[in-house]
Amino acid sequence: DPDQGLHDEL
Amino acid sequence: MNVFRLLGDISHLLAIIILLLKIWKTRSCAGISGRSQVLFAVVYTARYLDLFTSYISAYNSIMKLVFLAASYGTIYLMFIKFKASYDHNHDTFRIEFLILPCVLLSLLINHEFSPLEILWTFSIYLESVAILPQLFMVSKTGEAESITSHYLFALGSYRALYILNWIYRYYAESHYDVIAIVAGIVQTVLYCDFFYLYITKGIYGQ
Repeated sequence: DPDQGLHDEL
Repeated sequence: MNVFRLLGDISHLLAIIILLLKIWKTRSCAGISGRSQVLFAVVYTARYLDLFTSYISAYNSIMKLVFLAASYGTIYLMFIKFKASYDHNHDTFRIEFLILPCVLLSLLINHEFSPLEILWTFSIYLESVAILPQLFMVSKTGEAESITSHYLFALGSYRALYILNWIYRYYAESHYDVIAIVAGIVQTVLYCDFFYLYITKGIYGQ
């Protein structure tokens, strides 16, 4: 699962 | 950052600028769905609250502020400054039928049950259907000004480019976000009918 919590996309 | 995401953000920015220019230059918001614009403002507000909690990059923060300012600016132009030109009769899509299911779904399917994450998830789900009132309005009026169809083409292309960005990130960074990807595919699919019309015969002046 990807590293959640930090959404680096707009 | 990759070229697909950069082109996607530029396409998104272009769409918002085209819309603002259309309303400002023609001093009219005829043919534009105010309901969709309200949904977009809700999407950006719910998604960009992390402006205050996490810093990604100057680009990320500046673009978030631009999208927020532009969406509220569009609402101001539509509902206050040029409110006389707002086409109430054709902008009738029941947005509560979009918002409520997105709220429920974001509470059920999310990455983490925390306020910011739920709001982000809600904004992702809502964005995927936020254009429906606008597409519904175009289908009701049976046409769209050419500038409005360019707006829709740029707006639809932005998330299509993001799908390419997600494919790239999956292979290059083994990073993926199922929620964003599924919602992004739904969002892009909703434009397919419009894309077909736009490309085959330019739906304006029908």
